[in-house]
Amino acid sequence: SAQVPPYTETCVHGTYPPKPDRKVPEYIINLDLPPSQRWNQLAFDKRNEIRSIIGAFKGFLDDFGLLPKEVIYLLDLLGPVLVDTLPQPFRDEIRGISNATGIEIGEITLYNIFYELFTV
Amino acid sequence: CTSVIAESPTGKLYHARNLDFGLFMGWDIKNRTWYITEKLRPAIVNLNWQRGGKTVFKSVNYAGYLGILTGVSPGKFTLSMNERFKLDGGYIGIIDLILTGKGMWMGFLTRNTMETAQSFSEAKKMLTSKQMIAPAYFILGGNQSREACVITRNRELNGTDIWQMADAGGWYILETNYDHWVAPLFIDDRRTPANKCMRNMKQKGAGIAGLFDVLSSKPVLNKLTTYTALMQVNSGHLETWLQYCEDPCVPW
Repeated sequence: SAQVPPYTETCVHGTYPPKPDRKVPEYIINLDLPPSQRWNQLAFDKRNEIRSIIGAFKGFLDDFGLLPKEVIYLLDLLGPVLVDTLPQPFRDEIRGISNATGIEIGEITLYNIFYELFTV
Repeated sequence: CTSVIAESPTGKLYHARNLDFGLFMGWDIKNRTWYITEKLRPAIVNLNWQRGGKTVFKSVNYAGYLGILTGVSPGKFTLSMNERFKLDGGYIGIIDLILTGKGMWMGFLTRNTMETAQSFSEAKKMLTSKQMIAPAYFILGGNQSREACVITRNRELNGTDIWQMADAGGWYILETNYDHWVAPLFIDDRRTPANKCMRNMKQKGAGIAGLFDVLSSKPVLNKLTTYTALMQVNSGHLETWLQYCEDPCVPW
């Protein structure tokens, strides 16, 4: 089902526009609101998706021995302290997302620094 | 990831990108998909960041992620970020942050840039003047003819490289996940196919539809691709399409 590398290109034409069901929804983030309230609507609407991604990240980090279950437990425990190390407004925005989704602060923090963990 | 900025014959700049994520993070043998990639797709949203009821900038985000990976500041500049893999990467940066307090999280740096920079040159300055926790490629477009570049960042400020569109071949500049001065890994060469499709399209095809075609061509489009975003700086236009790579399709 896949070509052996190195791959050769197949330049396609006429693919635009794709079917409308591939368009993504739009939300307004009101920067005039306090940081803790900016993400309320979006975080609530997408809480299951966010939970699912974080669950998958944690599974991956655990599988590779990068962040064992014990560290995740510690992360949940120390989340409120950990988030205080981040600059504003990100600190309060993470608190707001945590409140809106019911997901632990430490796990939302982990999600937001995943790029740095992944680039190794 | 693949990011490209192209200039139309009328001098308009178009910025497009594929966001690929989830390599080696669980392969679903039955459906031939990457586990995390499939989880990310339903969380993709377009955000319109407003102050005083007016748009400050627009971005494409995974819900719950506060940083910016793709964004347009209408009339000013466009930005996308591609991952840069390096041994001196995130973990060392995090230890450095704990020990010395130096370093900025990538997503927060791009967010600050989108919120505060008032021009291409100001954005370029912000993206090149802060120590980071992990290396990255920033693909930055302005609002003037040929105003586009790829910034290759180390964690630290030494070794920053700025590659201008004029030096990249004239009417477009393209970046995947390799330093532009070295050849990509032969099993992960999206650069050569993307360049070939750009040249096939020619400058007269540079626009939303043409760039979408290039980014929908395999292996530029692959099993890791979650979305294609298309931006035009002058109008502040941003549109995002979920991407799926039907078999036969390369895993990355």
